Amino acid sequence: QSDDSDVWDDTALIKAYDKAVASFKNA
Amino acid sequence: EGYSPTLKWQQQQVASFSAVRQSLNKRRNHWQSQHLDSNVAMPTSEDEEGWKKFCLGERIYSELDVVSDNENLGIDYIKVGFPPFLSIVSRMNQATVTSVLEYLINWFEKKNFTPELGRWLYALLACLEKPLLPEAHSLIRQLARRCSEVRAQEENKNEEQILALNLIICLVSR
Repeated sequence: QSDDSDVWDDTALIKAYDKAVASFKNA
Repeated sequence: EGYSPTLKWQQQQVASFSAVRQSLNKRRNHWQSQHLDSNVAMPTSEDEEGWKKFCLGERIYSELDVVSDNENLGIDYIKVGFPPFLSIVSRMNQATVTSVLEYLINWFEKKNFTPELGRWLYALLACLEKPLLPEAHSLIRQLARRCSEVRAQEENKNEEQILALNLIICLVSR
């Protein structure tokens, strides 16, 4: 598994949520 | 029909969510020790109204119209609500996570879904540690039922909202 330190800043949970919601459009 | 996500999408969300929870656990100690900005005043665990205002902002809480504030270049978190920053949620113990989840679900039982609410619900679900306590179990089932109810009432397919509701239903049920 790649190191995800770069994306794990203070906003990581917000980005994870936004990404999950956006992903539905491509499903 | 047409509202439900595919099984493949659901499985992807469960896998991603699991990875998010693991990363959160790994970094919780680090973020707990980070300095909080002076404007972040986290309410006490029992302060239901305080937490609703903190998470959703005074505008949503007081049901005020959103007025564009051109002269203010910075974000006023008191007005728009504090997002679930890691430096904030990492400071919440399990009792507080469960209480805030309950407060926001109480809010959602009577009010509309908003993106701010969705972000907080997702973040709090990610913070819940397993094994789930019976009250947490009951709460998240209540949350999924409410999401399902709101989704069923949605006639004009406000797409963004359906996607967010689907995500929460999927994470709770799977």
